[in-house]
Amino acid sequence: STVVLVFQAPISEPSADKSMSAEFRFCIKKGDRVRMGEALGRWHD
Amino acid sequence: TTFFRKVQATEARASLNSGGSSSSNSSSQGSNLLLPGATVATIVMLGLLHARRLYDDQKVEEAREKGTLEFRPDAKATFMRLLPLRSISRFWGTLTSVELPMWLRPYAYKGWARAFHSNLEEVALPLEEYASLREFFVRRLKEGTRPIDCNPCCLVSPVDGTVLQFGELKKAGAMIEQVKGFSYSASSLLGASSLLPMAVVDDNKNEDGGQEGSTDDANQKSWWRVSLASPKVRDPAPACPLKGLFYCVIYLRPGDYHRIHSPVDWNVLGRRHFSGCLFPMNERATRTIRNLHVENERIVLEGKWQEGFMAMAAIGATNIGSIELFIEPTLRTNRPWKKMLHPEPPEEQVYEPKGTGVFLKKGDELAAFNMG
Repeated sequence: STVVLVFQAPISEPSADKSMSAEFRFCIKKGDRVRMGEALGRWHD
Repeated sequence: TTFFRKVQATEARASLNSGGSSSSNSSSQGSNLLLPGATVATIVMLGLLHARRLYDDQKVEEAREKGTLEFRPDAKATFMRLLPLRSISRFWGTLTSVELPMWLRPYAYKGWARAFHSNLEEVALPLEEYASLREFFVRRLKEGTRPIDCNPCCLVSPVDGTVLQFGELKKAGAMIEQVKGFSYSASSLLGASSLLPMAVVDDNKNEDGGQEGSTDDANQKSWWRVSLASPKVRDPAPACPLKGLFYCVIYLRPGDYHRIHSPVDWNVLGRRHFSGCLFPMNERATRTIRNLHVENERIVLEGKWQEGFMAMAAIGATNIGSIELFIEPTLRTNRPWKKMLHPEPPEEQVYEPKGTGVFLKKGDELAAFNMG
């Protein structure tokens, strides 16, 4: 069985400091094992 | 070498024991040679098979690197289409629903856990309390074993599983990659009447300055018109996804926790049920069966969250054919096909109150995959 998520997430103009970008970024890699409740992606408010 | 040494030793012994008749000597030599000969032939055959497998694996790896392997016509995939997979799935469900005797339960579930790498320490109840394998399969976990990331600026995984693909939908048609070299459109997965935020690309203008309009008109197309035009892999172009549309595909192995939770706080506005095929969903099937994710039976939940559109597709497989939706307990999946005509239009349900639907908080349990 498989679950597919399709969603809109925040985007922003490219900034110098990418770590503080308001843009949504995945924090996973292909092939990673994830558990329910773990973050798939984050953005900064 | 051992074989030839044995032969030499046998010959030497035969020459020493020259008292026997020549005919009996030759027959005993023949029988002595027969067994080592068969052994050698078996070893040679196994060696050849192993060499061929290594060669095939190498070819597969080379092709995968080039991106040319995926979705070649596969005899196994063709064969799979001929099998009554829905009936097999339903039979499997019946079989696994059989109540096991109390004494057998721990052994059966421990065996299952060993085979599919489940962690029995996380199981909420004592093993004896799960009456059947089907019941054990959709087990709940102990409180606190799956802490929800409380960061308000994060989207959490709705399931335990392996990340197959993820990325941003950018190009025309909003294509989701199944495997390298082949993709399916998001609207094929979610349905033609999806709320997917797409913008119609005006051919007369470039992409940057292009006029963006609603795809409501496109969504008005009937299922029949769309599916008869080019079933499953229809190209919804020239619509392009709006910026900031992402996807993530997570595969659940048989040993994984099989309940689905809410990835964010959101309002589920509606549900769509596609009663498709029930192909297996393992890695090989993903590589060999075209459009696997849009062929298989699935439930699509659509709604809105603070950042816009949100959709979740739960796709069934042969062994895990039915999907139980806790926000709509009356929904039944993996039913026997009433019509042989394929594809059937998806069955839609809009949740009340219209425009608000059902509110779910991040981490709320919303569905489960059942055996058969």
